[in-house]
Amino acid sequence: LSSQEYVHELRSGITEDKLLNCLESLRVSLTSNPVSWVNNFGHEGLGLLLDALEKLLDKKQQESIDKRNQHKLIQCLKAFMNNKYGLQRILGDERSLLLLARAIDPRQTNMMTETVKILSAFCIIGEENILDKILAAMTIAAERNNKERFAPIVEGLENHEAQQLQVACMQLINALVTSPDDLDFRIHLRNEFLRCGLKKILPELKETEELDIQLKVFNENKEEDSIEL
Amino acid sequence: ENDETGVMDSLLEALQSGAAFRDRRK
Repeated sequence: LSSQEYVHELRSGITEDKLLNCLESLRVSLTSNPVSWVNNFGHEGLGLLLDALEKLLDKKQQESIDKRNQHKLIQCLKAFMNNKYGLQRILGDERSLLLLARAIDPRQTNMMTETVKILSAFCIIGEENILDKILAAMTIAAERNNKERFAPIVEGLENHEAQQLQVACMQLINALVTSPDDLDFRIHLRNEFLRCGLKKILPELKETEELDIQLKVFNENKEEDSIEL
Repeated sequence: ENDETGVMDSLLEALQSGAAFRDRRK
């Protein structure tokens, strides 16, 4: 399909099964076509992908197909932003960050793993005010669920059945906590995570070899901030 | 044009290896 045909498909309100096929095919196209193709799709396509994700996130009773479509939409967004144009389009769209923050759902392990990785990447690109925007999005998303804003991240870390999710969550914690230039703010964010349950589970996380690198980063930065303080 | 692709992949690699955090402290 051409980029415009995908736009047409997404706009036409196709059934859930057809949407899943369309999104899988779109993900491959976004990955394998030149940036000019992604650019052409993005003019209208990004808005349509975000509309579809928002519609699914708003759905109260989610069927299995809805969850699969939701995950596939996150994969499409990830493929869309694997170039400078796509990344800037996503970062320039306020809705993107909020919808990604809402997709941090510990019940959907694979989707959460990819979402959390995307948000971690945003933290380190050096975009102005990006940390404030991510924190604001996470706060709004958590308020919708009456949870503390970092609770889903800590919950993801507690899932010993999903080590990739644990690694991704620890990466996001490191990306958030090391972002501020201001020492007090770094300490504030770290303490907020520790109070939210991280302190309690840190000893058991040491048993997981896959977490070695991220735990080392966490502890080294904590120590350096203590010295600076 | 291809130089512009792989942006997200590079960021994710840097995060996973811990290199992203070493670079930041410097």
